[in-house]
Amino acid sequence: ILTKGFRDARQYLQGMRTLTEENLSEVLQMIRVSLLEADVEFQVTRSFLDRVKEKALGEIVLTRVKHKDKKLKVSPSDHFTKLCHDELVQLMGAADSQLSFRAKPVSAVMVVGLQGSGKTTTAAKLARYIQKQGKRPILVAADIYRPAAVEQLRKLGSDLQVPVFSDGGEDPPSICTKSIRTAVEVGCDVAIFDTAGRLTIDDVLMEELRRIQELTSPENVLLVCDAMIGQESVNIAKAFNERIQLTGFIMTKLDGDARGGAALSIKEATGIPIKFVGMGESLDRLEEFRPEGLASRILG
Amino acid sequence: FRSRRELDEGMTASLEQILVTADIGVKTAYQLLEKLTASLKRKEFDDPDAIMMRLRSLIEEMLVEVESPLRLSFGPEPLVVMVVGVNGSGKTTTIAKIAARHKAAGGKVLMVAGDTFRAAAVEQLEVWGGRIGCPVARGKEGADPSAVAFDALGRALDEGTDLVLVDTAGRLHTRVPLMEQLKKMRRTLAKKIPAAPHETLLVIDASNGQNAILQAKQFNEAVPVTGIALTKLDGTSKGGCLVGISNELGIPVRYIGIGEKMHDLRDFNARDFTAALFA
Ligand SMILES: Nc1nc2c(ncn2[C@@H]2O[C@H](COP(=O)(O)OP(=O)(O)OP(=O)(O)O)[C@@H](O)[C@H]2O)c(=O)[nH]1
Ligand SMILES: Nc1nc2c(ncn2[C@@H]2O[C@H](COP(=O)(O)OP(=O)(O)OP(=O)(O)O)[C@@H](O)[C@H]2O)c(=O)[nH]1
Ligand SMILES: [Mg+2]
Ligand SMILES: [Mg+2]
Repeated sequence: ILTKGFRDARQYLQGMRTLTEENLSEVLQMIRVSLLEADVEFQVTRSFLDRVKEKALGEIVLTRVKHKDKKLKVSPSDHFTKLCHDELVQLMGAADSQLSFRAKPVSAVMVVGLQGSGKTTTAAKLARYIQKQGKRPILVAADIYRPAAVEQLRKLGSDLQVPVFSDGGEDPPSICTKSIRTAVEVGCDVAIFDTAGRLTIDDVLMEELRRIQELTSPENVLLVCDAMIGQESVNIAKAFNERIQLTGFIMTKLDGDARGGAALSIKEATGIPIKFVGMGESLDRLEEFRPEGLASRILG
Repeated sequence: FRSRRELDEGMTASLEQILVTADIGVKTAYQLLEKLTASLKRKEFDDPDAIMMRLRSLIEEMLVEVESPLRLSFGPEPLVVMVVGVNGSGKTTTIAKIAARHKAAGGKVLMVAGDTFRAAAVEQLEVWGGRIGCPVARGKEGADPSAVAFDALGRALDEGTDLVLVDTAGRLHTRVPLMEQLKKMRRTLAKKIPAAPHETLLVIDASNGQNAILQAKQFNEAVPVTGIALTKLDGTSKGGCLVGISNELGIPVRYIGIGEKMHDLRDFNARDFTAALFA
């Protein structure tokens, strides 16, 4: 499904024999609209277009030199689309859904993010994924605030036959620390911490995350981000990253029609790799990140 | 000599940046800037403060049109509010807040656990019911949500309830069978109480970008949406997606959510919202 901005751009270029400085700036403006409507962050959009413009101008010059008035093999419209697509794919980074695991005894995965982004569901999906890799995960109910958060994780754990650790009397850093000991006792080798949703401006809760990280040194710290998120994506990711060192992020709810421009934005602005995407509510709906797939979706 | 019927490029660029980074959307931003240019007096083009004030009042005027708190006027039969929206937007929590407010005002509320699908969705609403002191109508696990809602209305009629708040499962507006389920829920409510649901409240997360407009359009097409609640405005997002939604659909905006506790609900106020957009 070509989004209007890209469709306009392609149509605009259809009739043209070559890409020139003039038609390039028209086309870039159409692409800009498309990217912003896809929720690509404002500054990221600007730097992306600057790079595309630079490459395209460079090619225009090269083309003039090489071809003079010979007919071009590729139409400017296809060529330009490919240029944007390739630049976007490159920005997304290589496919890398690797999680990091220690040799022994227990590795940890800490799942963090804003309220309602899909952490609890994703934590369970990760448990299933990790189980399929032959490991023995334990889910840790570190959200002590949300009504029935523990019940929610227990239910998901039971569907997967993955143990769930919870402790009604403790605070989240103690719960996570204790869970590591329990993991060893019950023969699990990966602990997955499901933390409470929080705002980046909530200093107490951000400090709680830092404390969990300090006490348990999780090998994997994953930001769970809703695909529908708008312009705040970069600020949010940076704020989490500043407090705790993120090792990756997961974009959820990509089974809808949100274009997911936040994925590009976060990667570009922070360098944090996209590890997985959530493609539905059921626990088998976790896919490894493919830059091609996401690039096409953002471009439309 | 430059004709002063145009904002200069620098001004346009910085205004556009303010609007777009607030999630107002690039197309809505263009429309607003055109309107702004058309409304400015000649001498105002040189006055950045005047330009800002005019832009703010344009937006405020637009939002005043949809500022419309939910007037819970009670008749002989219960007022039924069906709450809908995409996954994780804040439906269940918003229901708890509305219930708490109405109970505090002396009303009789029934919350309906119409999300029979998601893990611990019923339990979550029951915890809230316990905190508020408000009954929760529920069915068996995996029960048909419409059946649960139908029975709940029967109970509300029997018990003289003033306000029934029907929670539904989160759903993406692109899932046709789930949108059909919503239509069925609506028809079912009307079978028990012909005017029900008196309000269909769409809950939208303020941190959403342009997808919020698609959500509003699609939900509105499936079940006419009569009100919007914009949640999580206590976060860093300005909720600018509301401007695009209001511009295109004009749906009344009832509430804003400003936190996770039962009192964190406010009636939507266009002036305050607009001021915060520019803060
Ligand atoms: N369609 C779809 N829904 C999802 C996906 N991931 C999660 N959800 C749904 O999103 C809603 C919120 O998910 P949760 O896992 O409760 O989110 P959370 O981040 O743990 O929420 P808090 O703990 O309250 O911050 C639920 O209805 C989930 O079923 C996804 O990839 N696709
Ligand atoms: N900060 C903040 N958090 C909110 C607000 N409203 C809801 N939340 C949080 O958002 C998360 C999701 O809220 P829910 O009420 O479970 O959302 P839902 O739409 O019912 O979710 P599903 O039923 O899974 O689709 C919870 O952690 C809530 O505490 C709000 O106004 N501000
Ligand atoms: Mg959770
Ligand atoms: Mg809910």
